[in-house]
Amino acid sequence: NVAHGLAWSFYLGYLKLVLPNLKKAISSFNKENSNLLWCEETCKLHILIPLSCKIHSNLSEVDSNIQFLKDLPLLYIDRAGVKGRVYKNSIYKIFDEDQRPHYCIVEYATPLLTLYEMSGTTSAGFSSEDRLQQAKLFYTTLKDILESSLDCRNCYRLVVYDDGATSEDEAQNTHFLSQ
Amino acid sequence: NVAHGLAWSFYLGYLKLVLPNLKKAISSFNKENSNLLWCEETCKLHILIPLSCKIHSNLSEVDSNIQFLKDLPLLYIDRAGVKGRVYKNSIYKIFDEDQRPHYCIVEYATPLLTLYEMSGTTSAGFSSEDRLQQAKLFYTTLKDILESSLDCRNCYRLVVYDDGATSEDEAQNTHFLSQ
Ligand SMILES: Nc1nc(=O)c2ncn([C@@H]3O[C@@H]4COP(=O)(O)O[C@H]5[C@@H](O)[C@H](n6cnc7c(N)ncnc76)O[C@@H]5COP(=O)(O)O[C@@H]3[C@@H]4O)c2[nH]1
Repeated sequence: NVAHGLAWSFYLGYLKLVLPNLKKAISSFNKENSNLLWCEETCKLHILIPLSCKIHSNLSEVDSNIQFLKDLPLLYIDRAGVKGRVYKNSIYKIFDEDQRPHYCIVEYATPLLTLYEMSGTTSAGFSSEDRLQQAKLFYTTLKDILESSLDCRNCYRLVVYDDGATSEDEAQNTHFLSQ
Repeated sequence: NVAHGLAWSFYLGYLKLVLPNLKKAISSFNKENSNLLWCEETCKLHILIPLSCKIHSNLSEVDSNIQFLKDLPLLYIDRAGVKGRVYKNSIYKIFDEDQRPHYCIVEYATPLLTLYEMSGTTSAGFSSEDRLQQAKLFYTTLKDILESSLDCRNCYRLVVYDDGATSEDEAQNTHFLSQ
């Protein structure tokens, strides 16, 4: 079960480090950017989980209504021999149907990229049929881990969607603008 | 097999991105630091794999002969929605028995930290007896992946050691100074 290990690694090696620091990063961002991230929903890390595991490197490519705005303040942590390893989160500006802008801290769950790339490499021993099942297992494992983590409460939102059918743009749009 | 997925993720999501860029990063570092990393052996990423999975955040804590020197130039990649994600590698200065300094780009294999932390969390379903077996599986899988990767040839050195018995310092010292 590749997805089980990847979900734990995503939590232990990333979310457990950045989520407890998110509120502080947002409040120092707001001081310098006239309180742009004022609403409760905006102050969470939105983690995109497309069950197809098709992950774009740049969100603004996916949908013209999504534009990169700025980074949150960077987090530096000495980790496994790398001094001052950098953790960075991007803020995006998203336009709704009436062209009103909303702000959102959002990124894909990177381990899905590993699942996608593994299914494309024969020696990894992992087929594209496995991919959907592993993506679902990744989501349910991550959800359980986060629900029992006190450190990360109210700091995240998992946005899972089945983009096999509808176009990526539709999936993105409906999820974001429903905020 | 958790270790199988973690080894593939370490290659696809990290080594495959940073190793092909290493030679370029070293040559630009050498221009500004009077060719400090001149020797062939030094121009590789040394990846520490202690079979105990005991990973220190800061290598200078492990052994007083090892001192952090500087970072290599940073690598920025748009990845999974994070714009300009930062990848950083640290250079250390290591003194041998005769107090002569050697330079080395070295870090621990981050996934071993995940293995260690998972074995300490009951809900991860992973015991500390599994840990040694998974650490060995991680090493052999990673070794096979890297040996068949053209992108990463001659850019790395896996330094595996059984630090269960000897003190960490001895293991560190003997490996480094044998360069
Ligand atoms: N030494 C080191 N320096 C790095 O910059 C680095 N980046 C990744 N890795 C290791 O390679 C593997 C693949 O990385 P991926 O990004 O797919 O998964 C990552 C990713 O999903 C998430 N994550 C970690 N750091 C970040 C980050 N800075 N931004 C976004 N996501 C991150 O959490 C997972 C586990 O991270 P680590 O536990 O640090 O170990 C990773 C992993 O073993 C690194 N290792």
